[in-house]
Amino acid sequence: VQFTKLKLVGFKSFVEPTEVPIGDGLTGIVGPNGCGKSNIVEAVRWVMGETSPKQMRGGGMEDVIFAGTEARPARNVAEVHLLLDNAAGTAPAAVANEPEIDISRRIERGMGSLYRVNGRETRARDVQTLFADSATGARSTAMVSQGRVGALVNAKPDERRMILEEAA
Amino acid sequence: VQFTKLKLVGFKSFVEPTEVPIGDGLTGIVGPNGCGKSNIVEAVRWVMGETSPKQMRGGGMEDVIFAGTEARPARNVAEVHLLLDNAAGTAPAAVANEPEIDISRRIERGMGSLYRVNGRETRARDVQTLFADSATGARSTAMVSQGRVGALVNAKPDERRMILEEAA
Amino acid sequence: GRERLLASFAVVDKHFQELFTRLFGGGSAHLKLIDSDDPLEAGLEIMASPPGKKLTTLSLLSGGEQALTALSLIFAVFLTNPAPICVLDEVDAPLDDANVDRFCTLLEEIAASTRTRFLIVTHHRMTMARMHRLFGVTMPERGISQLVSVDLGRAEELAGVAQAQAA
Amino acid sequence: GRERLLASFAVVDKHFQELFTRLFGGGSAHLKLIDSDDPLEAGLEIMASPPGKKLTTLSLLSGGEQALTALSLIFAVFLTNPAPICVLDEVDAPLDDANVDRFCTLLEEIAASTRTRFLIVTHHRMTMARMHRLFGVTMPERGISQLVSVDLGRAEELAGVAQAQAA
Ligand SMILES: Nc1ncnc2c1ncn2[C@@H]1O[C@H](COP(=O)(O)OP(=O)(O)OP(=O)(O)O)[C@@H](O)[C@H]1O
Ligand SMILES: Nc1ncnc2c1ncn2[C@@H]1O[C@H](COP(=O)(O)OP(=O)(O)OP(=O)(O)O)[C@@H](O)[C@H]1O
Ligand SMILES: [Mg+2]
Ligand SMILES: [Mg+2]
Repeated sequence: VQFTKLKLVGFKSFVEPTEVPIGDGLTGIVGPNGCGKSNIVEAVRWVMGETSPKQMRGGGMEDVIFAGTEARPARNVAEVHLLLDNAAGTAPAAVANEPEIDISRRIERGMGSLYRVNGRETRARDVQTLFADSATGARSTAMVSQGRVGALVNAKPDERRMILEEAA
Repeated sequence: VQFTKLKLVGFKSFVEPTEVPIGDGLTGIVGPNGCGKSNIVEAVRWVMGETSPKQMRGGGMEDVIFAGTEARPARNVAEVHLLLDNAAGTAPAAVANEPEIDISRRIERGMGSLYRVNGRETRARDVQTLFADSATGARSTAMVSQGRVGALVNAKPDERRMILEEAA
Repeated sequence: GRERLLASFAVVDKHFQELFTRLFGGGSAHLKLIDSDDPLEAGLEIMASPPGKKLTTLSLLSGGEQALTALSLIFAVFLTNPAPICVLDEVDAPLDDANVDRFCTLLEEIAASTRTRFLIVTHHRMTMARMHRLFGVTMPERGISQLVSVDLGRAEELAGVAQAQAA
Repeated sequence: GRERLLASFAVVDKHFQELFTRLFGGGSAHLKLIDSDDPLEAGLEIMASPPGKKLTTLSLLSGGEQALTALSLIFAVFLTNPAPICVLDEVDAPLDDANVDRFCTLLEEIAASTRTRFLIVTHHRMTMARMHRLFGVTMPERGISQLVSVDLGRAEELAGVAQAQAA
């Protein structure tokens, strides 16, 4: 599978619909402090099935929903889509025959999260498995949040063993 | 009091006697990764009476003693001096009349630390008090180690109260 | 006891509000004593809103915004009871250039208005350029640190290429 | 179970050794299973010695050295079982220019030899210059993020001065 695009709306500071193309090789994301770069990283982890609000730097999971600014009111819904190209047919069994896969997560205040794969409602666990079977996921070693690069080095030896399981 | 100079020998990667002048205003310290910049910061905290090896990034306090390289043998002693100018006579009572104050700490493998103030052997607690009475010390808010700038913001509210006591 | 702490809270808070607005070029912030009516038991909460943003929980602030907020508080404590020495180890690492510039301007002003001496470890060229003097740390012999006084040109080199020589 | 883990350990360790020496321009490092004879219970220890230095406990390594060691391990796991996407948020912040250069060279090689796509958040001009494409995130309206495609010149501006405009 190839990741091709991230789409967000109402997610943290991205209140307007935003598309982030994910092309071949190296895509750089730049900008001043506080403009929303790490929010993009979190959107990727969130749609992959992250369950801990702390990983989203919030108190509760609803902290990912646009909270408003001095000039704009808060929103009630946040939605993120991750688009995958499966032309090679290498996706896990559940979606093996679909040329394009659209995985989305939507949260509404007071209602919790709803995941969909190509429009079909899906359980969080199945979405997490879909990514795990593609050697990735919200807690993958290859997803390194800001300030966390040293975490592997500072972790205890038994915590580090998990990376071997990921590599297996 | 004015800090005027830091002298180290056998302390971490500073095996040779080294003097760091501490002049008025802003003194910058630069250099490539791993060359010893943070070791200088730790030498200042150490001579002020730091008691936790973890604050020195080591397992035991003897980790501050030069451990050798491929080409040089390890040492058994580390020593740091901090020189203060007390021409204005504002130093705490114990050393109020001395125009220059030389505070030193020396550690020898298997023997622990020895503090001296102007050559006179002094207890760790008295050295710590000397610095605390001069509004500084190893744990002062104004001593910010690498990667720790966010610590105040990430601390719990009751942990932060201590800074008010420091400011009082 | 209590009076001293309350007095110190008021002064630190006043400095913190001012410094936050200066470092962020706008916005507002203040301190709050929470969890207990007794200042000796209470916790210190930080309320911060960068320019144009709503008051937010601290953890939602970005890496750079958290560093600036922390620096505002560090300097607020510092101005309340000035220490003879301040040591900052790469505190400018998460900051973009505009914030590095504001941070350095603040440093220069504090250095000019107090007798405090600063030791500042940095990789940022802009910060290096604002220092009153520069020392380079190198390892001409691997694993052995040496300190040399340098000018800006040499400092920029040291921060960058010295490692390449060791390769 | 055990065989799989042992096999994966051997491959990750081989990659780790190679990558460490490349990122540090020398030195050596390896992984070790400790605390138990059963790989399913054991801990993973990292043994690292930068060029010319003795094998040291990880905590004594400098900020930049720890970041490079961690990156060697991340990429070692990665090369063993390549993920379709890798996201790195300012992992180059603690690195000096020479190490940023080696890090970018390694990224380019991994990107060329696998089908993996990278999203790399950075403030470093050198890293920006090595990207295949660049997106800038700005807040033309305070508190509201917008994404724009940019060239290197514009990217350098964004990383630096955009904040100043907001002031
Ligand atoms: N739910 C939300 N609604 C609106 N804005 C939010 C929300 N959550 C976070 N933010 C805002 O997003 C900003 C942080 O963005 P982010 O952490 O992505 O910045 P960044 O570009 O990574 O900056 P840095 O370079 O400092 O790391 C904060 O200012 C915060 O107020
Ligand atoms: N007791 C010791 N004996 C010899 N060398 C030591 C000792 N303790 C630490 N070191 C060495 O000091 C180096 C770290 O130095 P330091 O942390 O000061 O680097 P730095 O200049 O701050 O680098 P960075 O820019 O990456 O933060 C390590 O490589 C480590 O091996
Ligand atoms: Mg960020
Ligand atoms: Mg350092």
